[in-house]
Amino acid sequence: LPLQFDWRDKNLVTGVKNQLDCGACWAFSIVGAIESANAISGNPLEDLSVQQVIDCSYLDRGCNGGSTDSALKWLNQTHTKLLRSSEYPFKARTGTCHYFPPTEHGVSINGYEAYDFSNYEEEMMKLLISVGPLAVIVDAVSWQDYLGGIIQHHCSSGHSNHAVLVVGFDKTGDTPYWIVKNSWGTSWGVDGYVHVKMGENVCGIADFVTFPVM
Amino acid sequence: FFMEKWGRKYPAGSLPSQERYQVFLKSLERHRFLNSDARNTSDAHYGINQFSDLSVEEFTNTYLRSHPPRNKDYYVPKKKAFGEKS
Repeated sequence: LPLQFDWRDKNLVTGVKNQLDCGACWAFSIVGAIESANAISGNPLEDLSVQQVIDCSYLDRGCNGGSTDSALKWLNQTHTKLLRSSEYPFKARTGTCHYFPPTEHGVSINGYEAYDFSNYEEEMMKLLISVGPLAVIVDAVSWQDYLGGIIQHHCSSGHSNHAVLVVGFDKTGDTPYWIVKNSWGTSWGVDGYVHVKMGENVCGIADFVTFPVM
Repeated sequence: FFMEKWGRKYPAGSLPSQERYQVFLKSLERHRFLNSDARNTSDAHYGINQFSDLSVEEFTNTYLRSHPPRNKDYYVPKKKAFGEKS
């Protein structure tokens, strides 16, 4: 395994989004994973509609909360095609699900997988390199005040509450860390990203790992 | 400075404004506590950002709205982790 890996280096990660006052981190997380997986499959990298997932994933509660696995389950069961973000733009509130004919351009998934990698973060590294960015659910209470650096304390496994996207890792320094894309805008953290220590399941980053199969 | 940087406007002299200021002061206390564990330069650092005028409860209720699966049965057992497939 390489000491350093980052899907952004290959231009396969879209820009950081801002969920504003809408509690739909779960939708931003899986849409980010699908955007990258779609591009890794050889298609152009493009922003897909988070609002479509917020409005239409009936297993979740829109801006009031949801789960990455139930959103992927909905996408997989219904074969819904995700439209471009420009066609179904983000409004930061839950709305009525808009129907589009199946002939419409869009990105659908062929399945999804879910893993528990607590104590198996080396396996998670392999998976990240093999399939693309991974949607995870973490304990992010202390992230309210994060400015930069590598998170190593003040969060725990077993209290997952926020969905984000792992896009890479860096083991070249004294403290290896995961590179994590958040959805709180670019002015938060390290240009919208956060670094989380690897190897100790810090913030429960390896507890609930999902990704789409294209 | 915070209000200017993050475009906040609180009605001058109103009670909510005072309460909001107390929330901000509590954030500063929290930053001191969070930073007290830093042992080297690579450790995370915490301070004033766009969420500093929110209480922990407000922040949690607004932004931390994802939850793990209620039924974890479908999760692949650890021993069948991806690396072993190949």
